[in-house]
Amino acid sequence: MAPVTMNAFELISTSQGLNLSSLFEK
Amino acid sequence: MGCYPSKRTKETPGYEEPTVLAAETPFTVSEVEALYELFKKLSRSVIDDGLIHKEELQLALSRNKNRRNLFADRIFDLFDVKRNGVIEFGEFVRSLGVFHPNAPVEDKIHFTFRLYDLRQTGFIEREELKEMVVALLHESDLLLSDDVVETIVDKTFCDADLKGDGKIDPEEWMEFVSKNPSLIKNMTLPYLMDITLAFPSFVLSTEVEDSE
Repeated sequence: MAPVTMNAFELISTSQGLNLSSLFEK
Repeated sequence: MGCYPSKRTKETPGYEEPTVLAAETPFTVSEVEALYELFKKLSRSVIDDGLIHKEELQLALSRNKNRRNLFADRIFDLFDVKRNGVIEFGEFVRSLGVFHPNAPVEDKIHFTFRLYDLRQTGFIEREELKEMVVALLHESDLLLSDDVVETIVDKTFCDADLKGDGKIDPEEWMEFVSKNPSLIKNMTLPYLMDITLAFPSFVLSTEVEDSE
C-alpha cells in the first residue's frame, strides 16, 4: 500500500523533465 | 583588447550583455559568460540558430527530442517569457537564476506553482494534478491502477487544499511547500555554484572583471 501514502507532488517532482541538472551533463 | 562580446551582440538574436544579466540575477559576470557556453551548446543541438527550441530543451532534459514530456514542455513555456516559441539567452539566464542556490526560496515556490498550474488559471486544480501524475507514471513506465492514482491525488489534494474549495491557490501552495520542503528540492541546482568550472572556456577569454 506504499504508493497510496505518496505525496503526488513529490512523485511529480521526480520527473526527468524537471531534472534540470541534466542540462549540465556533458 | 576584448575577444568576442561586441561581435556576439550583433550575431546572436536575443543576446544580452553579461553585466546586465549579472545585475538582475544571482550570477556573477563570469558565471553569466560561462552560462553562454552552455546556452550555445544547447542552442545548436538541433537547429543551429543561437536560440533554444522546444526540441532542444526536450533533448537535453529527456534525451529524446521526439518523445513529448509534459514537464519539459512546462519548463520550456516558463523559460520562454516572451512566448515567441524560443528561449533567448537573457530568458535562459534569468530563468536559471531561480534555480541558483542563493535565489530566494519564495521565487522557487512561485516558479513551481506556475509550473503545476498547467492551464494558467491562477490555481492548481485537481484535474491538473491527476494529469501530471498520469504523465509521470507514463514517463516512468510505471503501472498503477486508476483507483490507486485517484487515492494518491485525493490524499495530496486534501492535504494541500486547506480552504477546501477544490483548488490550490498560491497561498495554500506556499503553506504546503513549507510543510514539505522536499517539493522544491529540484529547484536548486548545485551546478550553478560552480558553473565557471563546468564551462571554463569563456572565462579564459572574458574581458569583464567581476565586482565581487
